[in-house]
Amino acid sequence: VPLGGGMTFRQPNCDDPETEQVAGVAMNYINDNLFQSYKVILNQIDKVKVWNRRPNGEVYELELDTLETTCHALDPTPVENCTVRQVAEHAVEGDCDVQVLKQNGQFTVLTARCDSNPDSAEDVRKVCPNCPLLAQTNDTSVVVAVEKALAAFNAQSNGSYYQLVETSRGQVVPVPPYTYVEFVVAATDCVAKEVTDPAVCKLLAEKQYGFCKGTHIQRLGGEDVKVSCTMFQTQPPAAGSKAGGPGPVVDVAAPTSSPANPAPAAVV
Amino acid sequence: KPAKPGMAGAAGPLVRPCPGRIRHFKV
Repeated sequence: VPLGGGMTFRQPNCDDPETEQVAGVAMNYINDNLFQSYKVILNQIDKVKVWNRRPNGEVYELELDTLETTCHALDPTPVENCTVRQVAEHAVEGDCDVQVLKQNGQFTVLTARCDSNPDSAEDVRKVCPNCPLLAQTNDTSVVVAVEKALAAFNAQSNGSYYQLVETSRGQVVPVPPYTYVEFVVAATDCVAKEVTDPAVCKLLAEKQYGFCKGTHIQRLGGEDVKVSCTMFQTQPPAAGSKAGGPGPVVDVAAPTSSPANPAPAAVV
Repeated sequence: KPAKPGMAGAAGPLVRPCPGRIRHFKV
């Protein structure tokens, strides 16, 4: 309530360097505090208001449009190096409301709230009539594909047994019929070759996450499963932030990377 | 100064402070 004219705000342009700087601070905060789904990148600044704050400082209120990248939230790759998920892959947009305090030249994110939505089927169809749409992560085909892909990964693991942490996305392709999935796994205290009851396996205190892509083809004569996983550097037990984490490491079971292509992936 | 009916509008680009530019594509 504007008592005595104390509550005043200004509205700089959305593309002002000042506004973009604050949006950048907010985007870093959002990605640093994202532990599931995919990293996001700024697409458009929708609105900005700057409130005077007593006794000093200013509070920026921003509405930001974001787009999903193909880097998982746990992937240590800097978001600047991540690819924006294209419309043909069924892009996902986000709307974020953020409040950032600027005081003595320092920025502090006060609040950040984001909601995300996949692009409409019509928009995807306009760009790519035959591209598969995003399926629900609890879709039966997606669930089966993740289970099969994880089982295939564990069958070839020479170390830990890996548990499913998150099904990140799934697409059911009609022709030729197959299901594509992306999911997150984490190492447990069980040895993959010796596990008899996966239910008793517990995640390691030092979390080691991996991001997997898999396909499952169900045929009359059998099935075909493909999976490849990128294992990330272990995270200390009390890790509350992903900042400062080193890059992905090569799994001991992985083939040696060639010097020309030092891919950090552990691929099975 | 308000324009009178029939008068030409002010020349120059329309200023749209917000929303800002689209960096990738609109969903």
